[in-house]
Amino acid sequence: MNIFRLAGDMTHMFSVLVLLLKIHTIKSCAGVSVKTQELYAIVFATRYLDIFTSFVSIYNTFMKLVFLGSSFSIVWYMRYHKAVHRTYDREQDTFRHWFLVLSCLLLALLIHEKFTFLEVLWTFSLYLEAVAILPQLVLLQRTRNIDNLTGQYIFLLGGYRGLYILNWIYRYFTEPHFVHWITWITGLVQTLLYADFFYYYFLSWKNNKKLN
Amino acid sequence: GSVSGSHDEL
Repeated sequence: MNIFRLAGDMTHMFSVLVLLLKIHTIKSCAGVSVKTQELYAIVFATRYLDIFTSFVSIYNTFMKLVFLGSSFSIVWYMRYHKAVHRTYDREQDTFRHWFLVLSCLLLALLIHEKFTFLEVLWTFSLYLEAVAILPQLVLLQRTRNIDNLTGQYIFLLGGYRGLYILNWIYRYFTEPHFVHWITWITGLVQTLLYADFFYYYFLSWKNNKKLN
Repeated sequence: GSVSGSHDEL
């Protein structure tokens, strides 16, 4: 564990907690794409399949449960909680995200480190996470202005993988044979997808005006 | 546990 990875995990945890808090307290999911939340639930479900078979540390298991629990409860709130579901913007959240699932699955069957069930699904979860934010970014461009909590959620979510990139650089120089091209490339693509969001988020913060 | 390098991350 290094400071970059810890910062990345904390940033990631705060992003999902900010969203869960927003939905739970003000009973609103305005501006939030349920498709991105469903994709993230699939990402965690397929990445953490080994949660019971290979124990890494208490921290690792605890964080996996946090991410699994939060992503599935966010989807549940947005789909089945009456008050929250009423605030869901079904007309605008129209990204065909199942195509993303299918193409990532095909890609994982083609490009992976080892051809085993767990490894292919783990690789699939990396590909899917890289593009999971797309429905949310598309919804963002359609929604006139977004509330601060949703903006903070996306900012933290985009930032966490950026911190992971620093972690990979650190581990590359401190651990022999630490080379994982698939993880690195998917992490880079994922972070780059947030580039223009970060730009507008920074502008709105600098000019102290609403993000739109 | 026997985790390969990359699977010790979240």
